[in-house]
Amino acid sequence: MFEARLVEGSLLKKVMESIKDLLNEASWDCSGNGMCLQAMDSSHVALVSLMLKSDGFENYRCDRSISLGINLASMSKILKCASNDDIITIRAEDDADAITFMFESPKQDRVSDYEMKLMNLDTEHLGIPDTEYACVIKMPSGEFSRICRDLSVLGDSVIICCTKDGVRFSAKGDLGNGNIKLAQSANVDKEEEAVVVDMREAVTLTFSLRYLNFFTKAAPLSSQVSLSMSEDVPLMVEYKINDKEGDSKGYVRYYLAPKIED
Amino acid sequence: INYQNKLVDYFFDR
Repeated sequence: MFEARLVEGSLLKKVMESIKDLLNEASWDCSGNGMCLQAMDSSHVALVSLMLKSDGFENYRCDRSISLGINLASMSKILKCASNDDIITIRAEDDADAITFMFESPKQDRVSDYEMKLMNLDTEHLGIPDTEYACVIKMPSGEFSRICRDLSVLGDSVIICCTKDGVRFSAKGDLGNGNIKLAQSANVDKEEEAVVVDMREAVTLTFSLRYLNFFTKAAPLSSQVSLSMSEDVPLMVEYKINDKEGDSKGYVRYYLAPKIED
Repeated sequence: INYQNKLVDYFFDR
């Protein structure tokens, strides 16, 4: 039997919002370590790899590893029935053909449960090679969302140029062109507002803004986002999920293949 | 024009 109880139910709601527009269906791979999900979008240009660690749950029982095939649009609709301050419990029998969600109000005066059919999905998992990235940019997640939204006014691609001075985002199109330069933050008094560029060597890559704007749906999960880049390697965009003490409860990682000038 | 690559060009099928 699999059963996981999440006191901060809003976390699962936000996770669903961060993937439902990019993926149609995916499997939650549940094991003793936690709940993982890895899936590519239908065009195989972007991949989501997310994990909710077992110690982020108030209680977590996983008798044996199981894979729960889910239609994400349906799961997202059911999770919309949960209030932000609800406690969410997910349950599935080992030989399950259905998954149950239970939402409890904080005062336990309102308990709802929803059962959803599971799907048989062949979980084709890609191997993501461990990469020593040439550049890692850490910045406020709201800032990145703003850049992606603003530049998509100009064109459908963004050129991200990372040097030791900082990072520049550029876009051009029929309307004209635009550049947004972020300098490395000097005084890092408030960690989460800082822009930190860790550069081994300069990198310039081009990416689709359409996909980046899907990725920024994860911004409510984390005040910071990191962009990891190397020449001719997919971009990794990571939103870490930490608790109030800053301990890791998991992450949402997006990978995006670059666009190549030909 | 920019050609959009696919992830399978970079990640390996298990």
